[in-house]
Amino acid sequence: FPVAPEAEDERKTPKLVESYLQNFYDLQIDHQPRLRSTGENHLSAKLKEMQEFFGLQVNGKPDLDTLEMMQKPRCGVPDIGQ
Amino acid sequence: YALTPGNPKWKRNNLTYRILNYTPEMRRADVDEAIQKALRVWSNVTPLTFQKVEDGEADIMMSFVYGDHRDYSPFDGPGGMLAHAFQPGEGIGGDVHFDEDETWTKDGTGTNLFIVAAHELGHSLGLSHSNDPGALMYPTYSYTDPKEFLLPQDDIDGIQAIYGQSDAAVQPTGPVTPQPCDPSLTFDAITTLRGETIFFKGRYMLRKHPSRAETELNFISLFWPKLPSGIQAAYENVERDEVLFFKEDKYWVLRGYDIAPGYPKPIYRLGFPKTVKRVNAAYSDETTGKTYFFTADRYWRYDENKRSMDHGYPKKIVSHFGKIGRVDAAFQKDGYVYFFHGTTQFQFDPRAKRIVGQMKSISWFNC
Repeated sequence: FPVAPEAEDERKTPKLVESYLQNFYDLQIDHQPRLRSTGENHLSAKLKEMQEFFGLQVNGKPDLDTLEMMQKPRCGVPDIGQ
Repeated sequence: YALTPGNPKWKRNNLTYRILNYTPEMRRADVDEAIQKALRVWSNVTPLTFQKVEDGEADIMMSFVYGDHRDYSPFDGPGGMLAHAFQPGEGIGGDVHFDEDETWTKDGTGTNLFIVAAHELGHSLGLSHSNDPGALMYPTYSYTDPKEFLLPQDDIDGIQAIYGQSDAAVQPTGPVTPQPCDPSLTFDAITTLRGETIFFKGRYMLRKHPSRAETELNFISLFWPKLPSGIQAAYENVERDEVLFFKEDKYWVLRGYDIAPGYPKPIYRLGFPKTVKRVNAAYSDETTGKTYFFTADRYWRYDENKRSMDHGYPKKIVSHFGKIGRVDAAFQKDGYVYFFHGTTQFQFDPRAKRIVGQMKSISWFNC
């Protein structure tokens, strides 16, 4: 019951985040090495999309609230159109 | 609400469904009942009808399946994804798959089949996920007692945008998710809880922590599955670290953060006569150990130390609390008592025995 701290969680949970965004936000994982970054990180953009949908703080980071939402049981249908 | 991209819909209003197999965790009759009730959620508010078939191809085929079940959307074992459904269309269109790795139940002890089926059928009919946290079509699962379930207005608006209204003379309406900054917001009950303030509205609680700017909206059932929705009064006894919740002629005790065993109990155990059917509001004065209960235009005083009602009550609320006639909700904080009636809030000073302020009911939410 106690409220979660507002500080961002720096724990590494890439697997959960990636699989969640792949399943429900059409995240395409590109494992090809790149010479330089082209614009905004795709994963961060998808995180922002998810955070906006759920009314969370939109920061593109897997903070505690975002991770908590990702761990809730849910419908398997993506939140965005495919 | 959101419609499925491309706005797919069934061309006929009379649809068929078939349950291909049954989960072994529930009685077949309970599965049938859960599915029928889930279908009624949608047929009650639209011209749609659903007929069960036992053989052949139905518009909506429902099945309980494990893991990879050959539709390119594998399930993931217990938890996580619970079910999925396909948008209206031929073949797999409209079909609903339930993850057999979940513990399906007819109540709240596992994953409630009715709630999940009702959500998935929304997809089968052409609805996408809603970002209204109170909507049935919100993507995450939260338990609501099926007996208390009412289709939220957001979902009614969504499905009627596709299929139109039902043929019923009186159109059903549904609950709206409370918005903390809605100036028309009223409250069922309010209490403090270990420094926080909890506002109850329908099946929701708005949680205001003194050190956090934003207000958290949750289902009551998320924290206290045994509590019903529509709590009518609540108060904190700081001395005993307890909160009492009231609905109709019953009350529950929260010790720490958990509902104490043995509840609900009848309010008559507190000393109310049988003529009192419900409590509208309550607060406890921690300095005097007296708890005030408000019912209609009267109030009762309870002695927390003697654990009995004081003599000479009930009295008229206006006789002690100034112009306050009726109370929806009340709580005490920092020496003042806050009374809520509709969208108005009165700040009462119990030492001076007079009203010292009048605000909008939503003044606590930093709007």
